[in-house]
Amino acid sequence: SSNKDLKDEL
Amino acid sequence: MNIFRLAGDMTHLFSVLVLLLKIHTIKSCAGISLKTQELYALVFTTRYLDIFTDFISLYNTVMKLIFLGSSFSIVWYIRRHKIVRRSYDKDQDTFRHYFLVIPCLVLAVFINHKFTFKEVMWTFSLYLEAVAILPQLVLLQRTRNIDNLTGQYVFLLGAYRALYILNWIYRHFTEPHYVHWITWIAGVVQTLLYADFFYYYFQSWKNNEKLQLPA
Repeated sequence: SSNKDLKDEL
Repeated sequence: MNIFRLAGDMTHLFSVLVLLLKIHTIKSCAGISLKTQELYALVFTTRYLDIFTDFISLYNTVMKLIFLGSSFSIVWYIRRHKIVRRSYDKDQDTFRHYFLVIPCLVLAVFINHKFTFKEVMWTFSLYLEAVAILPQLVLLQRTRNIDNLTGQYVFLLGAYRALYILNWIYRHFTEPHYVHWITWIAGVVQTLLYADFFYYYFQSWKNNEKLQLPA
């Protein structure tokens, strides 16, 4: 989900 | 990873290392709010719950470990270190955690991207990070003056989230469907909270005088 891509941030 | 994100992470890393180094070398935490440091330890704990379950990159994992380690070390130094703890001004650092933790928790339960434990905890960490600096800013106003290192620490902390906002704008234009309004709003609120501090910090730096925050 698009939310996943934000989890690559700190 | 874009330049804004890397600059933001490096600024953030530098801010916690500046603080840790200051406390470690001069064995003093004068002017530092333990409340803010404890809130940051909570922010990183609730933000990085997936550190052992979702591997993203070595860089990501190493940085998470550094942020967790440094924030808990700073709390340990101020609470436990026999010399440092003596310079902690507990009579001035009286901001109550729960005034920030409870509203952020309630907000995270009602406003989140997905109602799962990890997602609510992650959203809670975003809201809490936005306001975690408040006890530190209140302490700076009470103590009326601020030594350079603490000023630099708060400045770097504010600058890192401002760089992250540039990173989100960049990703919004370069990646399809990159929409995370909760993160954006929390990040903008956080940066605005620093804005008044930035204003007085620049004023004092420009007029080359000690930083005085208005009462």
